[in-house]
Amino acid sequence: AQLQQLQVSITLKSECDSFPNVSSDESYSLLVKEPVAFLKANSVWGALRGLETFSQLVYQDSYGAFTIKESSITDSPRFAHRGILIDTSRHYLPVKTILKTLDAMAFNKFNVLHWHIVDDQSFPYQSTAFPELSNKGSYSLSHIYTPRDVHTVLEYARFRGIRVIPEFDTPGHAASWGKGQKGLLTPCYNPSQQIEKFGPINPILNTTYTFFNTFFKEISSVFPDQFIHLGGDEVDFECWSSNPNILNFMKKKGFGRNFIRLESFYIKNIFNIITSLKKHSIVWQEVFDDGIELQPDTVVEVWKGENYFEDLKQVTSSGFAAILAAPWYLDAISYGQDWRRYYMVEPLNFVGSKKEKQLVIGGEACLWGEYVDATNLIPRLWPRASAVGERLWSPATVTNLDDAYSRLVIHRCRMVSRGIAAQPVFTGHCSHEYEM
Amino acid sequence: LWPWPSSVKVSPKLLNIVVENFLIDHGPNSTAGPSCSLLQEAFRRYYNYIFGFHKRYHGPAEFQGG
Repeated sequence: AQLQQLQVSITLKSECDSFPNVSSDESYSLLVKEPVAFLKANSVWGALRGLETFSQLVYQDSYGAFTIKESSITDSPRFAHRGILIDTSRHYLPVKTILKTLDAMAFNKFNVLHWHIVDDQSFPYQSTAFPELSNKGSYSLSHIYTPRDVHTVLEYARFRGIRVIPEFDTPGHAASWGKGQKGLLTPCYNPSQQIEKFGPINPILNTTYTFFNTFFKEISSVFPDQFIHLGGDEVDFECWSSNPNILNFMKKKGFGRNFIRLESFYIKNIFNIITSLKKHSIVWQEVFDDGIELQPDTVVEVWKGENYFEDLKQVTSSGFAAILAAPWYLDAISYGQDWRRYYMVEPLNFVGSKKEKQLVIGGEACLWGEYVDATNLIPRLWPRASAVGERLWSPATVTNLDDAYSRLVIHRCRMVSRGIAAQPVFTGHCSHEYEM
Repeated sequence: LWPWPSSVKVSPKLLNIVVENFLIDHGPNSTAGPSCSLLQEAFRRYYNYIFGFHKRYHGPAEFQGG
């Protein structure tokens, strides 16, 4: 008995020329039967997921012959937001490495690339409106992402059904912005003299918001996704508190010495800019924790590791959508099979109503860049992120670690055979090693 | 399979695949066709993922129908 063909049928609007979005239909059904297999999906996004599953069903024996078992599969993701965060500021990642990461994400059914593109250390994003940002803020002129680079990443991702959500983290984590945009950061004082040190974005100047108006207008046209990640984490108030102009402004506004109110003032202005551009915002959890007024459709990303279920409960009970990142900071490495720890996280394991739990839209495996560059990103990320991938795609009942281990070992070898240098799960070998 | 799908039924019946004759194509009633470059590229990519490794190191398997 032979399988001669796989027929792929899109049943509703194909969305062939669209970009995926948070409500893209990724469901599919796959029937493998002699002589023709049928893959049906409502849109191309489901077809992409089904093609990956079909490719995993084909077995090649040691003589090189290919076989497949008759099977019937219906599938759809448990969470809509299944992301990988990469950090291209602490270390620049060549475009080739980002594309390879997108390949591996498709093998693991991830659908969001959270591109933490700039931060304190470097500003590699080449803005057309403000080219000095990368001219002065990047590590070097070869450590930048040109508009063509960004377009390449966006289209490569789209062909794999992967959304690209850019993060331009402010008011903190913005040291590299100041090198190219004079006056954007707050000058610090010590005690009454201005010193050669800058702090967060200067929230009291109109020029700040004029700049961000133009900048985010560019970002919203370059990056097609409806969401932009605005950051908002780890704001250090020390510099603001040292600056007499800031203190005068706060006095006039009636903020007293409550710097959170100043931060709220800033964030609200940025929110207004994003809303005017018809985009939605994602923020790190501090913006919510600090009681800053959020727009109803703002998504809060929970990253703090201590008590993340309580944080999820707080965010969702306040009616906001949440993304879970806290238990999946893969940059923290250890000896042994730490994938098991990521795998056993149950994202909805908090006290909340059904409606509140539905506000958890998904999660992200995060690989911050302090100790990661193109030499080790792929082996650090894979297959450890694969554990997060199954937790976010598969039904909640799929938790058997032994079964997962035996499948992950094969999956890791399959990734290696497809050119992804995924590190070993434990001991053993890959069948194709002998043939090499 | 990774990640594990929502519902999987697998029969013991084994089908053989002759690489040279196998085709990934659009269904006759599909709303997407050859003009859909996203799917065309996905067909090419997955054909290569499934069989490409084989082509590189094996050449066609000596496999006769029946």
